[in-house]
Amino acid sequence: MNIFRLFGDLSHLAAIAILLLKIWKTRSCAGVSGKTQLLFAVCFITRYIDLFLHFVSLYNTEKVMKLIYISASVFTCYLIFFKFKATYDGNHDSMRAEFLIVPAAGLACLINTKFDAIEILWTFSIYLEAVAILPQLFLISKTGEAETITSHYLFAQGSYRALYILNWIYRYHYESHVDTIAIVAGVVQTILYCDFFYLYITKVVKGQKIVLPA
Amino acid sequence: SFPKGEHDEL
Repeated sequence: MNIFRLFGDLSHLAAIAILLLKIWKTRSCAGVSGKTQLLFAVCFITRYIDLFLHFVSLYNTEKVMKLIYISASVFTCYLIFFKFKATYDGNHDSMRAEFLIVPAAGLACLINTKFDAIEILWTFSIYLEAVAILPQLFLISKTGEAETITSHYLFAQGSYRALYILNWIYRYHYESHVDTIAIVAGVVQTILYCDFFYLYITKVVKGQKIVLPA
Repeated sequence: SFPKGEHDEL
C-alpha cells in the first residue's frame, strides 16, 4: 500500500459518502444519474465476485472495503430508484447504458490476461468503470448545470482514479508491478473527467456554480 | 496475501 493508493481509496469512499449524504439530506436525487450509479454497482459486484464465491472471513480491511463499496452502491441505487424515485430525473438521464455495457463486455472477452470467468468479469468491471461516469456527465450537459455538492462528488470520484495512476507509477518504479489493463482503462477514465476538473477548479473552488455551456 | 498474478487492488 502506498500513499497514492491510500488517498485514492479514501477519495473514492468520500465520493460515495458525499453522494449518499446529498441524496439522504436533501431527500432528492435531482441532478444524479441513476444509470451511472447502477453501472458502478455492477462494477463492484463483478469485480468483487470472490466475496460471494467463498466465505469471507473479514480478516482484513480489503474485504471490509469491498463490502462497503458493494453495499453503499446498492443502497444508493435503492434510494434513487425506489425511495426517492419521484425526484429521479429520468428524462435527462437518457444516455443508453447498453452502449457502454455491451462494448465493455465484448472488449473484456477480446482483451484480457486470462480467458476464465473470474478474470473476464474483473476485466469487464475495469472497462465498465472507465466509462460508467458518462451518463452522469451527459445528464449535467443536458440539464446545463450541476449542484455544488454533486460537483464535489464528481471531483472526489474523478480524483480517486487519478490518484490510482500515481499509485501505478509508484508501483512500476518501486515494485516493478504493472497491470496494463487497469492502467489503460484508468487513464481513459481520468481523461473523461478533464473537462469537469477544469470547470471545477476554475468555478466551484471560487464558490461559483457549474453552468454549461461554460 | 494474493497469489501472484491476482489483482491486488480495489
